[in-house]
Amino acid sequence: SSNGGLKDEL
Amino acid sequence: MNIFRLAGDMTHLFSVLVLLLKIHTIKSCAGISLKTQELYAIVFATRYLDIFTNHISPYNTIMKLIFLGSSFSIVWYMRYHKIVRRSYDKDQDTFRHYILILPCLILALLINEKFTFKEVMWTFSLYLEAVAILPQLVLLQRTRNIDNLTGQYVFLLGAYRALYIVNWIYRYFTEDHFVHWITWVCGLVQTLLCADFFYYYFQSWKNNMKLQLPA
Repeated sequence: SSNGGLKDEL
Repeated sequence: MNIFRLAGDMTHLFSVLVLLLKIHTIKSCAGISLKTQELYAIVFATRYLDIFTNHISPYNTIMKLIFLGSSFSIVWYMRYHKIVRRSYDKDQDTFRHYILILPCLILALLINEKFTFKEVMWTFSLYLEAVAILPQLVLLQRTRNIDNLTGQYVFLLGAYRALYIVNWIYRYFTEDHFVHWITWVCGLVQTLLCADFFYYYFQSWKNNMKLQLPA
């Protein structure tokens, strides 16, 4: 899955 | 969260702490580029627009607050603190950093994941972060004697992005997590810009000599 929109990195 | 990501975040955090230590306790910002610090403040302000709406974890939120708070306070110290600002190498720190902002903004408007305000700003922050170190590298090259804290600061900052790249590779294989190609390219550019510095940093460390970049 792509991280499409969900940015869980800094 | 994997070990590479954590190590990347920690080196990033340490780089900021080293800089704050220098500014706060030694009351000096000699060798530090205000231009680069201003760019980082813009980077974090535009990247963390989702800080209050997109909750990932307490860890993420706290780290975002630390990076936002530290970057703006460093700029404040260098510009307005009556002792710290005296040590700023204004005449050497001449890189016209504002010329980096517009191309990054145009590029973000043209090449992005999704054409929304938040996405474009997020992409802009990636482009800008990739090149934000340039004024600092130019200043380092002009500085005859780079003090230890400044050298460590730039080293940690470069190591942070290199570790993030390892993290993306790891996530790609273990989590099926794809980082967008824009992120890859920016991360690579940012790390490569530091590669030259890394070389001289390790040379000086190996030979136990003071760090100095060739003119």
